[in-house]
Amino acid sequence: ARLRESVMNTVGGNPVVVYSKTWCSYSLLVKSLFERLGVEPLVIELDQLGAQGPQLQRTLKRLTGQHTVPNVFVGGKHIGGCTDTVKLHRKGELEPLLSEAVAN
Amino acid sequence: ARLRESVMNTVGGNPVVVYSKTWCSYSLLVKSLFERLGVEPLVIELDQLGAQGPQLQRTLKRLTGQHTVPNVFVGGKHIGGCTDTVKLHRKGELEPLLSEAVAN
Ligand SMILES: N[C@@H](CCC(=O)N[C@@H](CS)C(=O)NCC(=O)O)C(=O)O
Ligand SMILES: N[C@@H](CCC(=O)N[C@@H](CS)C(=O)NCC(=O)O)C(=O)O
Ligand code: FES
Repeated sequence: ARLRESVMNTVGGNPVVVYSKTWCSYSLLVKSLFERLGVEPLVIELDQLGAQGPQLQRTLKRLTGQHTVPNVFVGGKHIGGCTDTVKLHRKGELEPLLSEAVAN
Repeated sequence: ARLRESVMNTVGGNPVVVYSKTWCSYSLLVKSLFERLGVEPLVIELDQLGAQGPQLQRTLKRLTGQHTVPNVFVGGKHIGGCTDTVKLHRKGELEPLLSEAVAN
């Protein structure tokens, strides 16, 4: 419950949040996509949190149904993983979400 | 030296070898690419070998200069990672290598 609350505060209080792993190319792809779009995500590297990493990953699974990384939130809304984020961008739907999230 | 020899025997004795990790999307991409091309690679999942996994990864680094996964060999020749393999395929150079490797 404490971790769950912490996740909700994090994604609610930051326009773009990426739960990531430092060694993961898919996580890197999504982080650099946001960079290219001129947005700086809050990045949480799950492999750098010791025992909390796996706990956080389980909490995210319970919250979003997704147990993989990267796990992406824009404007508090769960976007999905790398593929989902890239797909959204290709449809032209990511940037509007970003503008809105950054404005709020 | 023993692990190094084992790698050389493996890549020398099999047309396509992929050193991989089961949870890694880049490793998955390269494995499914070969599948689409009708080739069944020998896959070594480094995360399923206990302590030998990291040792093997270090041996590959010394042998190929590459410390990441996936680590791909065709016809005994070091191809590279996921991006290298996909690039080679886009240039139309992967399938000729595969035909040659499978023929030998
Ligand atoms: N299609 C998903 C794939 C996500 C995925 O399989 N992520 C892997 C790493 S690339 C993962 O989280 N594996 C389990 C783990 O690392 O705990 C995406 O685009 O994000
Ligand atoms: N550009 C390389 C990226 C390779 C890479 O960064 N691999 C990551 C996993 S996606 C890795 O091996 N990280 C260190 C590790 O898992 O030990 C490729 O296309 O293969
Ligand atoms: S760990 Fe390889 S792409 Fe995520």
